[in-house]
Amino acid sequence: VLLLKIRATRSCRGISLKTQELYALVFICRYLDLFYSYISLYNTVMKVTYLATAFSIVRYMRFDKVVRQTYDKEQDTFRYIFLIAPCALLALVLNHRFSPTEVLWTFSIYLEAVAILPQLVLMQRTQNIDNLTANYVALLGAYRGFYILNWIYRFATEKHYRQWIVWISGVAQTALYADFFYYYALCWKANQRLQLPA
Amino acid sequence: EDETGSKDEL
Repeated sequence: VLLLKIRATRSCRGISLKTQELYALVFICRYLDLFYSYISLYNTVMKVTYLATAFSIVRYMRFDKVVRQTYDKEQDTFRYIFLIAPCALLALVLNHRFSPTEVLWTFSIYLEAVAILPQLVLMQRTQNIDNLTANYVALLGAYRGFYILNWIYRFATEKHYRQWIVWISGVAQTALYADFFYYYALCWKANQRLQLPA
Repeated sequence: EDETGSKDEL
C-alpha cells in the first residue's frame, strides 16, 4: 500500500522515514534465519518480500530525486535512540537463549512493537492526512492485531505453542494503535478525512 | 531443545 502511494503520487508526504528505517532494521534482525533455516516456500517468499519492500521504500524516501523532496524532515523528529536502546537492552536481558541470533530476533520483536511511534507522532502533526497514509497505518496495525486471533487458535490446537515474548509484544504493539483506530473508525463512519487531535 | 519452538511466523 505504501509503495503504491509513493509510486503513484511520486510523494512520501506524511510518511515517517524513521519508522520505515526501523522496520528495515526489524526485518534484517529477524530474518537472519533465511541463511540457516527453511520453513516453507511461502515463509521464505514473504520474508524476502518484506525485506525488499522495506528497502525499496527507504530508497525512494532517501534517494529518489522527486520523492525525497516531499519528505518532511523537520516534522519527523522522533529520536531513534529512544526506541533502539531500550529494545536492545531488553533483548539482552529478556530472551529465550543468549545467542547472537536469538538476541537479535528478540530485539526485532521488541523494536517492531514500538516502530510505529515516529509515524504516529508525525501524523498528529499533519493537518491533512491522505487516505492512503491513513489506510496504510490501519493495515499495519491490523496485521499484528489479527495475529492475536491466530495465536489464540494455535495455543488451543498445538501442544507446544508458547511464545510469551511474541505474544506480549504483539499485544503491546496492537495497543499502541488503539487511539489511532478509534479516530480512524470515527472518521470512517462520518465519511470524513482522518484528523488526529493534537 | 529450543524452547521458542520453530519460528514459523513473520
